[in-house]
Amino acid sequence: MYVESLEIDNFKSFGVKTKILFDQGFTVISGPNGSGKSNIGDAFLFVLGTRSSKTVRADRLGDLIHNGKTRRNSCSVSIKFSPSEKDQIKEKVEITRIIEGVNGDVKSTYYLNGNRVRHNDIEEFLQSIGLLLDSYGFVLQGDINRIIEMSGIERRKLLESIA
Amino acid sequence: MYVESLEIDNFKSFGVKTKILFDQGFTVISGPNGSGKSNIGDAFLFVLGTRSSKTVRADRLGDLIHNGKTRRNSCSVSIKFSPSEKDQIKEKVEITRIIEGVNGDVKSTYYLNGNRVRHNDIEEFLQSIGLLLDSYGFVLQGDINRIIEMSGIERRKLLESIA
Amino acid sequence: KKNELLTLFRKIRENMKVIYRALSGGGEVELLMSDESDPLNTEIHIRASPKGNAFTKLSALSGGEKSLTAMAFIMAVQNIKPSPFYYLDEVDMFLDGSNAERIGSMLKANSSYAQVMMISLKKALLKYADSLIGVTMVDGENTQVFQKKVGEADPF
Amino acid sequence: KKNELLTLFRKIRENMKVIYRALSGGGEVELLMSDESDPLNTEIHIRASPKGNAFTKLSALSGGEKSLTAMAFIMAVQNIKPSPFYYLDEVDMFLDGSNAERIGSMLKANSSYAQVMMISLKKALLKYADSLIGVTMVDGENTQVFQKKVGEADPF
Ligand SMILES: Nc1ncnc2c1ncn2[C@@H]1O[C@H](COP(=O)(O)OP(=O)(O)OP(=O)(O)O)[C@@H](O)[C@H]1O
Ligand SMILES: Nc1ncnc2c1ncn2[C@@H]1O[C@H](COP(=O)(O)OP(=O)(O)OP(=O)(O)O)[C@@H](O)[C@H]1O
Ligand SMILES: [Mg+2]
Ligand SMILES: [Mg+2]
Repeated sequence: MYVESLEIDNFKSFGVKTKILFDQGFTVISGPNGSGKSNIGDAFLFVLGTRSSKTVRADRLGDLIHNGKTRRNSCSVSIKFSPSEKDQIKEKVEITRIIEGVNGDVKSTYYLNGNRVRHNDIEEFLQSIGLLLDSYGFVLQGDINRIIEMSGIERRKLLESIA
Repeated sequence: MYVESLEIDNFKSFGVKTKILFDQGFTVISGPNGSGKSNIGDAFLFVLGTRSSKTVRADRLGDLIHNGKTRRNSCSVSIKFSPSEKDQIKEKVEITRIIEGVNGDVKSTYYLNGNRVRHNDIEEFLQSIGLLLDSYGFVLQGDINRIIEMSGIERRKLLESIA
Repeated sequence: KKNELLTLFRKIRENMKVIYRALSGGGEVELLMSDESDPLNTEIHIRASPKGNAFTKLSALSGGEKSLTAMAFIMAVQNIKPSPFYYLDEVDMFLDGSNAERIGSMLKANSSYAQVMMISLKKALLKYADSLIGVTMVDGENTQVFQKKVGEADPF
Repeated sequence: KKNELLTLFRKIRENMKVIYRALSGGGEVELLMSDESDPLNTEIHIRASPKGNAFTKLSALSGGEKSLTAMAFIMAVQNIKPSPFYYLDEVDMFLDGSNAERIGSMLKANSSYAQVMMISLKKALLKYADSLIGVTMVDGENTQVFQKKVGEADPF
């Protein structure tokens, strides 16, 4: 499967609903500092179910809701996967994650092809297509530096978590 | 005063004796990865009397001696300062630092205008021209990252050391 | 568990050698365990010889050489646990032009069997891309996105 | 000692505001003490508003925005403890073209009263230089240096 599109609504610096189309092959994303490039990566991690707000550079999940002139109290991201030639299943799959609530408690809701599901169902689907959030499928800004600064013991622990 | 030249002999990747001339104003140093740019910075810190081998990215001072096909057991760096218009003293000043000895014990020797001096004499001269090694006159590769990752307490300690 | 770690370690070590040789234009890299007889308590270190001379500890290499070595480690892990798509955020930041181009051409090669998305500020990388996404912020608050398939008119 | 720290803190805070405004093209920055009544035990934090909207903690800014803020801090310290010469090693690494140019033009301005040496891989910086030093390693072991005053023939 490959990523066909990512729709981001009121998430971080995406105060305007935005749909990004992706092709197979090699896509390069470029633009000035602070324009929102890494926020696209955060949107990927968010919709694919990351539990930790730190991975998406926020103190609380509530901080992910766009903070601008007008403030709504929810945001959502949808990702659409499309089958590639070698896939058995020929259907598209769409995952949506919505968070609602003001600064305090934030509730996360997941949808798989329009049906409400739990976090585990998303995890199961991702495993079925071989997409792991914690191995190096996602190399975040600064990860290179973290690997360089790691001690020998930390590097072994990293390998243990991947094994 | 300004730096007129830096002569590097058998120090780090400078296996061939090299004299670099500097002008007043703005100099940009460029070149491929691993070619020896940061080693020029290390040569500055070395000749100006840094005591810690860590600042010049070495475990022991002995690691600063060029490690190549032929291995000598000493290296030296000389820096020549020249007076600028606004200086009272109109003479040039040259500082040289030599280290000798093999891997174990390494002896450092300092010369000021050809006369053998102690480390304190170098420190006194640098203070007289307002050159401090530990405030941000030298911004080493990676310092920007270190400032970003610092905690609030570390930042206060940094200011205390500068005050 | 002990054997799993040892097997993974050996696979990454082999993969890393091949990838690093291509990324550095002929250099060598070593992934070492301080004590192979006790994998669950050992340390893992990296040494590299970017120009083919003596092996150097990771901490004594230059900024760019370190980041190329780290990239070889990451790509080795990616090879062992393949994913349908990869996302890489400014991994070329410390690299000079020719090292960045080598990363670009390797990612282009990888993109024939997995989808690759890379964030980069370097113009040298754009020529390897199949499609480009331009990101900007005009009103100081909202991100705007422009898309272009390579070969179409330039939206930037 | 307490007063020395407080005085230094206030000077850096003022300097940093001016420098950051120039470096970011109009943004604001704040240097804050968590407890100004007890300077020797306080924490010091940095918040910035690069585009003039709400202040954001340093850790929530983008990579380039953080490094521009850190650079403003460094240059503020340099202003307070001036030195006859400055050495800066790839401080523009996280910056896009226009931010790197602003650093270049500020360093050029500073170089009229102090000698400035900067290591950079970005072509955008070379045009601000009075003289260029090219560094390379042909035999894989020894660094070679080429010098050029701007305006002379190109040795690169
Ligand atoms: N909840 C939010 N609401 C509005 N804006 C936000 C929110 N969270 C983060 N931002 C803004 O998004 C911007 C950062 O975007 P991002 O980190 O994606 O930049 P970038 O394009 O990756 O830049 P760089 O090249 O410097 O890494 C910051 O200016 C930050 O203030
Ligand atoms: N004692 C030594 N003898 C020989 N070579 C050395 C010695 N110490 C360091 N080196 C070599 O010097 C090179 C590093 O140089 P340096 O860090 O100056 O590179 P650089 O030009 O700053 O590169 P980058 O752009 O990646 O930061 C390394 O390849 C390292 O192996
Ligand atoms: Mg970013
Ligand atoms: Mg360097």
